[in-house]
Amino acid sequence: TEAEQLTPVLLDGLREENLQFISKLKDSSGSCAVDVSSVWWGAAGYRELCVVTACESSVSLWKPQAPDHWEKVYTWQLGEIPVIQIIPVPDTCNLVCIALGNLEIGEIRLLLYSSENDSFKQSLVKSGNIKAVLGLRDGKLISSSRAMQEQQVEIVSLSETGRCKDRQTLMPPEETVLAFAEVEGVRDALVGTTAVNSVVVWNLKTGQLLKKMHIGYSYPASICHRAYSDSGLLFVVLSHPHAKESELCGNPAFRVIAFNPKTARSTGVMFSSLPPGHTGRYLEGEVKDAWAAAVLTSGAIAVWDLLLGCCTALLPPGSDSRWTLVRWSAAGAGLLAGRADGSVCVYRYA
Amino acid sequence: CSDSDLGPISLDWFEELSSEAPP
Repeated sequence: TEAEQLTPVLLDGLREENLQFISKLKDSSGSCAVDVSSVWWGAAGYRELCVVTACESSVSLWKPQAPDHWEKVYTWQLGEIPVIQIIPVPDTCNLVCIALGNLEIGEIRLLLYSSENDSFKQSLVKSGNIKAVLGLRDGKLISSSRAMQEQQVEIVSLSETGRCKDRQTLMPPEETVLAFAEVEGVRDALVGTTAVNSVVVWNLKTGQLLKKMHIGYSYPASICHRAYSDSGLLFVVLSHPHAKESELCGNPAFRVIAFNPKTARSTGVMFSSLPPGHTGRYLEGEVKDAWAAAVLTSGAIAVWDLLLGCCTALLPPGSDSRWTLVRWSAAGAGLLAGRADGSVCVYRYA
Repeated sequence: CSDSDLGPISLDWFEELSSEAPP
């Protein structure tokens, strides 16, 4: 039954479910979702956490309606370029940022509501051969792009009216930057992972490229999801879509590596693999605080506690539809899980 | 992880690297 398909399986050693099904939203158009996210939306001092779903040609905003019901309040229609992803931007309200393109990102657009003329609208933030983009604190957006042989790493400050208030460039490394993560604990530090498996560190304020540190060849194409500084070390949470299976740690979906930024030496701290008896490689995922979630090739979703170093929840694939997307909510312990049939389920993780 | 594996650790690594890196 559908209820069974939406219920996490109990893992050995866990006495109760820590992923609770809350509600489900389904687009009547039957479009296949390419991404899902949450966004703060409101007016006159009141705001609520809404869900945003994207399919290739449109992006929809869903508001919560009691009890456990979602209402689609607006759909932005996009042009001929397909939507690839929704880019969450912290510290913003009434603003949805999306990336459009074919094999790689060609445009970044803002979708918003304009109270000036009481209408929903969209505006272009950036176009080009964009390799990576991330929403930063204080309504900023960082991206890496290539023009000819030159790489540009640029920060754009967004206004709630959809304007780009300010643009700042950071010193680019030689290799293409494929992912970014802000460093918790050091306000102006930012890290990136590159196409040749290095972690680079910037000073956001000055734009300086501070350090380049190699991750190693065992885990190619590593992507950084989170970084934090503690006790003089830089801890980076990485995913490894192309990691080789080993007897020691199986197929690790995420790894935590500690770098000494002064010497560029590193050591593995923790890896997150599936519990025995479950198979599947990492397809895509997201990290929030100490929680990591991933969609696996088996069509299941797994959740790990990075502090405990173990898998804490598993959503099995349904018999008729697989899980395809997993995102953490912008607030609280919400988990958004998307299925191949276009439906999105909201869970609470505790 | 010990100091010997990772080399000498500095709590002020960000400020130190910022002062050493080219502007």
